[in-house]
Order: sequence, then C-alpha cells, then structure tokens
Amino acid sequence: QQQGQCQLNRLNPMEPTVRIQAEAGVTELWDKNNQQFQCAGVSLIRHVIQSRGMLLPSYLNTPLLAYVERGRGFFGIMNSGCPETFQSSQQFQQGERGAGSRFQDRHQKIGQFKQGDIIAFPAGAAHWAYNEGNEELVLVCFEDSGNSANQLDQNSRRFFIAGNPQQGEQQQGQQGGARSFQKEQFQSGNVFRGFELELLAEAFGVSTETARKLQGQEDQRGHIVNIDQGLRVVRPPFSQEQEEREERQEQGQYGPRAN
Amino acid sequence: GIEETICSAKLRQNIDNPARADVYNPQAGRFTTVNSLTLPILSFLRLSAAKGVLYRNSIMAPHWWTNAHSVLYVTRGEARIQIVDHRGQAVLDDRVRQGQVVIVPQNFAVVKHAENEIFEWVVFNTNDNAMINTLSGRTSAIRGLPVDVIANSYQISREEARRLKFNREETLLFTSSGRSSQYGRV
Repeated sequence: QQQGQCQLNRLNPMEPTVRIQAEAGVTELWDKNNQQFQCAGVSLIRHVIQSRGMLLPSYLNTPLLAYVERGRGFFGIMNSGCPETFQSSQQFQQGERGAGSRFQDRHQKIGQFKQGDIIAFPAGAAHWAYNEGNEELVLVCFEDSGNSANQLDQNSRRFFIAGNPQQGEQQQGQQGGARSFQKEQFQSGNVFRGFELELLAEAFGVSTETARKLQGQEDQRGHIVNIDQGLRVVRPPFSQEQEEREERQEQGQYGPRAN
Repeated sequence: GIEETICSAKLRQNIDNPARADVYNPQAGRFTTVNSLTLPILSFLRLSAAKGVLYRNSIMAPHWWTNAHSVLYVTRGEARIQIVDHRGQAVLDDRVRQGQVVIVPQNFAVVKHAENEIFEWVVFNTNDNAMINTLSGRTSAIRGLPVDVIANSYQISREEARRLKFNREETLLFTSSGRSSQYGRV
C-alpha cells in the first residue's frame, strides 16, 4: 500500500462507535479513522437532543451540513458583523413598563427547522440549536474536513464558546472506537478557559466572577444542556398553523388575496 | 471604462496610513485591512493582509479568524498574546515583541493586550477576504446570541447575561483599566 493511497477495494456499512452523553442528549461519532471516511475527507456525527435541550454554541473549522432526521426546533448562526435584526421594539416596552419587565432582547437572526430540513453552517460560524418539540430531535451532521474552507489539517475541530463539554460521559461502541482526536472535540473546555481571567473580565467589562462563569469550570452538564423553563427568544411565528391563522386574519381584513 | 487586467492591475496599497483605518478607536488604536475588495489582485493570490496598532493599556477583542490562518509579525513595541485551541488550552501565552512572528491557526481564539507600550503589527492571511469573528464587543458572536441562550449556556442570571452582551460597545479595540496586567502569568 503506497503512502496516503486510499484502500477502497472493500467497503462496508458502519455504525457509530462512540457515544458522548450530556445532560440533555447524546452525540454519537462514526470512527473518522476508518479508511472510508479518511479517503472521503469527511466525518459524521449524530446529535440526539431531548425536548428543551440546547446544543451549546460552538464553531468548527469545516463547513457542516445538518439533516433533521426527526423533531423540530430553532437555531442561531452568528455571522461576524451581521446586525441584530431580531429585536423587540423599544416603544412597545416603554408603554408596558408598568406591567412588570417585558421580555426585551435583540439578537441575530434565528432560523426554524423541522424534520427533513437540511441546514448549512459555514466554517468558523458559531452556531447553536434548540429542541422546541416534544419528541427527540435527531440531527445528522456531515463535516467536510476536505473542504477548501478548512485550512487546518484533516481533523475537524469543534471550538465550544460555552459550557464544559469535557463533562460528557463517553461510552465506547463495538468497533474499536474513534480516534481520541475526534472524541476530544466533546471532551475539553471552551475557548474562554484558555484566557486569563482578568483579561477576560476586562474584555467583557464584567466582574471576574462573571468571567469565571464564562470559563465554565464548574459546569457539569456537558455539551447539550437542559432548559427547564424553555428558551425565550425574539422570533416570528414558526409554526405553520400559526402562520396560516395570521394569513387568514389578513385575508379577513382585506378579502381573498388576488392571484 | 478600462477593464482591469493583470497587466494594468493595481499592485500596491499602503496600510500604514492612519487615514485608511477600517476600525478606529481614538483611545485604543486602529485596524486597517487590505483584501481582494480593496486590492483586486489579491483575489488571484488568495491572500490578504492587515495592520494593527494598539495603544498602551488597550486590548484587541478576543477573536478568531473564521476562514484563514494568520501570520502575525510585530513591527513595534510589545504585547501579551494568548492563543487558545479547541480544547480550551492556551497554546501560546507570551509577551511578543518587535521582530517576532506568531502563527495563529484558523479558528484558534486570540487576545492581544498592549500593557506598557504601543504595539504595532502586520498580519498576512491565507484568504483573500479573511474574516474575523469576535467574542466580545458590539459585533461579537456573544452579542448575536439571545439573552436566554447566554443565561442558560453560562448558568447566569438574565441580568448578568445582558451585561456580558452589552457592556462593551466598542467593536474590536478596547481600552483596558490595566487591572489584568497585574496578574500576568508570563
């Protein structure tokens, strides 16, 4: 066998070999070391997220395509410099200030997804996902480390910007198991961990206590966390029924919509 | 109009001139980029460059280059630089001074802190339209997150989450109170 030459004369179906358990879900990894993945320059992972579970924000050095095998929810992608276009209106709050604090926020765009959707995540763009449904959310994620957008080596690296992914419990599958590098993605700290606490506090203009929370040293939840009270964000109506209802209301006001 | 071809292509652009700054903070410094949008020939080379100036007691926001490796060459002064990999490990935590070179791999998080003197550097990027994503400041990834996502991600109150999100109005270059330089580990 020549150095670096792919052995593709025998292919076989593959199962995930490693499971990384977290508070509100599990991530299963296919062994990237397997010749077939090596030759294709790709890797595959599957996130199974419980209801009200959130995959913590992270970014990758490879572009990623996620297929929604089951469930529904919403996701955010932070593109550098994009404005916070999802914003609760200021005046509206003024009027209601007396009625206790109304939910106010502004953030970048949020997308909805449901079973059968494909979602594209550019390399280097921080993203997060939340299971808003009542059933499990299953996301099958394809990472293309052979893509020209990846300028590192053939290993896709996931940089978490929150939480303490190393708390995930790892269980080995039947066939040997993925190379330690792959598991490492879900078994290390977030990027803030490496910065000096004071500098971090300075950079955010917050107390060192809050900066310590950024580093997440004491966080025991792993990379998929449970949000009991549900996630509140500024967002348009997501469900189809809701949208149709609003459309009908509009028609009621203006009559049937002309073709 | 004359089509720009290789023969008549513009090949040169100055990035030292303060008037060309893309990001400018009178108290903290400036940052100037040259990429294929400002110097079209770079789309053939698929490279870009930038020049940074940090005044004393200033910080460049923690950030990562989303689509490029970055080679940093110091042209003046000294600063403390920390570089963190995907495991949260600081793979570099050092004071870097004039004449030295540091390589920042794609996606690795970086922070620069000019403590006692002005710090000037040039970067060469392996993408003709290299992009920075910041972790703090007005255009940062954290700012783009919903308050609830921050509160739940870091197990903090909503109020704390708002502070994390909104306390820094600058985009890339911040003044520092100098508190952190007392704790420097290097």
